[in-house]
Amino acid sequence: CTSIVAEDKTGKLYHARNLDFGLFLGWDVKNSSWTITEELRPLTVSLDFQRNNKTVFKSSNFAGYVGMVSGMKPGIFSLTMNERFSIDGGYIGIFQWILGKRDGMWMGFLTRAVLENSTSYEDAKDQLTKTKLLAPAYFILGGNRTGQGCVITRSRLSTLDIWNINTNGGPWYVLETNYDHWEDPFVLDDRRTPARRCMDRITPENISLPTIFDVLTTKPVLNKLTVSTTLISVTDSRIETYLLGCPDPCNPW
Amino acid sequence: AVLAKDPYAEECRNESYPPSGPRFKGNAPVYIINLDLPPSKRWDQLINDKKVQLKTLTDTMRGIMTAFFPSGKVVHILEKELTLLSATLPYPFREEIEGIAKASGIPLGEIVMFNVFYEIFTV
Repeated sequence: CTSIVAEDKTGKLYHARNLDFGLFLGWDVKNSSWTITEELRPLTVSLDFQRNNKTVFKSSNFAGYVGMVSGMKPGIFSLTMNERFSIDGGYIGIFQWILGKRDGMWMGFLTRAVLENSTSYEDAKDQLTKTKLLAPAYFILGGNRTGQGCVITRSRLSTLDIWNINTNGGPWYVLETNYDHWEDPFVLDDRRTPARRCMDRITPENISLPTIFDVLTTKPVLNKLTVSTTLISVTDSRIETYLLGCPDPCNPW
Repeated sequence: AVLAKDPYAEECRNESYPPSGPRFKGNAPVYIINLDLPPSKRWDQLINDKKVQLKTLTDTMRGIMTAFFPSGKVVHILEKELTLLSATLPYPFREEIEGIAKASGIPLGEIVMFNVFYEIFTV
């Protein structure tokens, strides 16, 4: 996955993500594609969760999955989740859950609860930072005013790092793939460097959802695992999800 | 060879929005999920429209596991355990997952697996 939160020169925030999934889950030799990735694409939907006929939050999701991986509370905050691999992974959390130790939360259920119940960027950040999890994750959070954008790097039990935009001389955007931002990405899976190179060319003067879309659809940020691209503007209460493929020649991840 | 330039990388794209061309596979359809409905009923319309695609996916997941454990015993045990796991999931997720299983006709254990796949996969 690749998630970006960026701030333009007026302080307006944009949030976007590529959802990549299906690595090593069946390779279709004939069509040169990952089987699960291809099968997730027709399950991708945009959801509008309503109560009393009013929108509570919106998300981009898979039919049949009740958790959230990308969503927005209109006018308040946006949230995406990127996978974080670790030896201290979710299987340990699942074993503990089965054995009765149930003080951690399932990742998708936490993001859903945050989108449904949190009332501000700070509240969402607090929930995503302090709640124990069953599996490690990256939470990418955007708000509705200047400086409200961050990447929260989570282990199962604690927050390892919070990387903020535009505060204390910080960057004008944060960009997360599937590696800790303070370490180099795996050499065979470096989508971060090309994505950053494209973002740096855009600058805060020209950043917008269309220019972020340009970044996310540039190979190898776009790759054979990419199911969809979601664009979010909290201020405009706008969330758009496009199904994408990566025609050959294209990186398998 | 590992450090060589990525042969498939390309220059940063320009003016690719709105999406079109061979990379664009369509728009995600929009559905309303009514939180005023009982959790077991919230997903009925969506699942009714997508149950064929959902069944294709869960069949593929089962097939991949069967490829690793050809006897089928592991898959059977996993599905049984995941069915039991559903009873421990918090409100309203347990009820929603059970509703999806019922609406799709797919075994509950397979829908649970789809919903906890992230936790299984993060190693």
